[in-house]
Amino acid sequence: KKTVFMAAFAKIREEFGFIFKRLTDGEAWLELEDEEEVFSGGILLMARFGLKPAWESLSLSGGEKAVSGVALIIAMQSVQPHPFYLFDEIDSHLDAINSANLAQFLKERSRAAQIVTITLRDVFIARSDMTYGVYSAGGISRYVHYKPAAAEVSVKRG
Amino acid sequence: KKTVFMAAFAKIREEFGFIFKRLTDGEAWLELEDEEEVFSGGILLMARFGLKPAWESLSLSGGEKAVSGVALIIAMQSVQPHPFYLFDEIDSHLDAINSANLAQFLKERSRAAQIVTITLRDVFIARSDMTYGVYSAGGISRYVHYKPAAAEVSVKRG
Amino acid sequence: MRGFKSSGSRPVAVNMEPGFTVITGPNGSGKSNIADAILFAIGENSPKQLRAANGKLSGVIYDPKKEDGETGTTAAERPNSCRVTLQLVNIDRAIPVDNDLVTITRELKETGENVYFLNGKKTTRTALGEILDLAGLSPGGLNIVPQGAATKVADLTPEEKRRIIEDVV
Amino acid sequence: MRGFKSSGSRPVAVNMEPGFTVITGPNGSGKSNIADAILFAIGENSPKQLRAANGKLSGVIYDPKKEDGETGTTAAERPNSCRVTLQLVNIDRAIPVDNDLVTITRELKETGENVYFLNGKKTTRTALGEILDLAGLSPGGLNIVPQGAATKVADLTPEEKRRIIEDVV
Ligand SMILES: Nc1ncnc2c1ncn2[C@@H]1O[C@H](COP(=O)(O)OP(=O)(O)OP(=O)(O)O)[C@@H](O)[C@H]1O
Ligand SMILES: Nc1ncnc2c1ncn2[C@@H]1O[C@H](COP(=O)(O)OP(=O)(O)OP(=O)(O)O)[C@@H](O)[C@H]1O
Ligand SMILES: [Mg+2]
Ligand SMILES: [Mg+2]
Repeated sequence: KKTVFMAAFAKIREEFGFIFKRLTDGEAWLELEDEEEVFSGGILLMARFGLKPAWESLSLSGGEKAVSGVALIIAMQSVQPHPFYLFDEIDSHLDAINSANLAQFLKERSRAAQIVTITLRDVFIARSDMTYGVYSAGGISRYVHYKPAAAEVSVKRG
Repeated sequence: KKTVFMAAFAKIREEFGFIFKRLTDGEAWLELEDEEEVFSGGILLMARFGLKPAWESLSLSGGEKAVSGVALIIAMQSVQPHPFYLFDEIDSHLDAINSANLAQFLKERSRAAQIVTITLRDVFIARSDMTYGVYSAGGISRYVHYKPAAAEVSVKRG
Repeated sequence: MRGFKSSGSRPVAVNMEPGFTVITGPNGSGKSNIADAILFAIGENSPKQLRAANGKLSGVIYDPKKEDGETGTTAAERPNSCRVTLQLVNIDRAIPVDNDLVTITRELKETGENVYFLNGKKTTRTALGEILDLAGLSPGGLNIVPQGAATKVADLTPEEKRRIIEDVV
Repeated sequence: MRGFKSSGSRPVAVNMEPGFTVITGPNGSGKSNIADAILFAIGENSPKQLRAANGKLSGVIYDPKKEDGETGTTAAERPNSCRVTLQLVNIDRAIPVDNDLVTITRELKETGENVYFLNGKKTTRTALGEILDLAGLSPGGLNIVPQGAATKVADLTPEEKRRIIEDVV
């Protein structure tokens, strides 16, 4: 049990560090509270943004938590391949720069796997291969799709 | 106790309906689960958006909950005057139209009371009387202020 | 999708091509309901995870709520079942089934009865779950990230963070 | 603010005029810390509400974290106290104090000792709380809405919704 856990943890830790560096101008890492008795301690998520000192995830701001959380989730996904990935509004607390970095990162990852993101922001729409517009007509959802390169994007009431 | 509660509830219910109508193209209301034994039941928040049927708040979407929640909070604030109001990122789950309606509503309310909102979106900045830009220099926050009418607004890394 | 949440009682289809797909639209238009439909098709049974109305699994069946005398249209009868079909390209045989295209269908009747089909043949939730699990597609899987989950992960205590990594293995 | 969270060890001031003020800036720049500073000044004691580091009230004192040998600057000593001053225009006498300007100061020492001042005169948290409460300014008040509160209010059960309205009266 411990060996299996440690093997997965090592892979997740490595991926997490790599992804976080791609998403931000800082670095982040995972620490085991108890290296010997792994299951009697937890895991600390440490993150350093820009020139600021490093803080454990519980002391980060709302947006810093969102970026760290997304990086950890994507790192955990790497343990096993999945047929597709779907993210629902992971950008809602991110500022313009973090949103753009995340959109760019997912666009690159979508070369190797199918990635679907639900979003309200143009920064993701602009980078998509295909965009679905959903709107409600009398309580029933309707779906239209278009390739964003041409269309002027704006979110309208259905 | 019941009479005091009912008087406040009546005021909150009226304000809530009014505010919700200003923020969206629908209507919403509060219902007592038990009109007789008020304290043995709860309060239902019903909301109808556009042409859709009305749903209780627990069945609404993320953005619909955010709009309903903000309307209820502002309605509850009306029971007693406050020297100022401060809202921290109440627009993060709202689409472009709901954000613009909310920004406009708060701008109008700010004529009678001081309103401060923390936001990442331009739609609020454009309507503000004064904007504070906060950025971090080596872990220490610095504050600059400007009147947005002239400035081209964008969120930059500190 | 037919009769699933806000998709209405007529069948609708959403085709996603490989690469980077974005779903956008106004608040409440039905974006997250697409994610719920996928979770439903692969066997998710929790009303809370599916955000089913009234906290019951049958709450995912399309409900036009016309009973209170609103302007009823003819299509407004509440269907007594809902059905979601998920088609996955399987050229790389990631799903241990010998077809280029794998079609999964789940139908839920108002009575609470569930019926699952894999490539047109009736199957059980458990049998389907075993096959999909090998391909990394299960209701509790990390590849579908619901609204609000990213910030919640960072707010977990160190103990809880260790547990979610234990669950991954 | 002096020595409060990310405001650093030198005093800084943020002047807000009447009307509609917007605070913006990158993630983690210190926007929500301004809201925490206001809550702190009016008597909030919960480390959780103030999002104090390490879950202790003294976690709100500026911590440059230089102890691990990073490039230390001279100003990098961790102060042993923090102080926040809040000035409110009181021309309408909403706050029951006979001054056009009301100045509230709270200082917290690393030892855990708190000192409160009202217009320069020392006072206690309780006495200050009673005066501010009459003006609709209390730590649990509805006029300061933290990040994420709006969606949480809609997610409350009917019972919880009744209770928050009971608390308002
Ligand atoms: N005691 C402290 N000393 C120094 N810095 C601190 C202290 N407590 C918190 N911080 C810093 O303050 C930052 C959080 O600031 P805050 O929550 O105000 O950000 P924000 O501008 O609201 O960001 P977001 O847009 O993501 O919500 C953290 O990154 C943390 O590094
Ligand atoms: N069983 C049902 N029958 C009909 N409509 C339903 C049913 N269940 C939910 N809905 C509707 O679906 C809507 C929610 O859709 P969804 O959560 O997908 O919105 P969304 O596009 O994700 O919005 P947001 O941007 O706010 O997150 C609700 O407003 C509700 O009216
Ligand atoms: Mg949604
Ligand atoms: Mg914040």
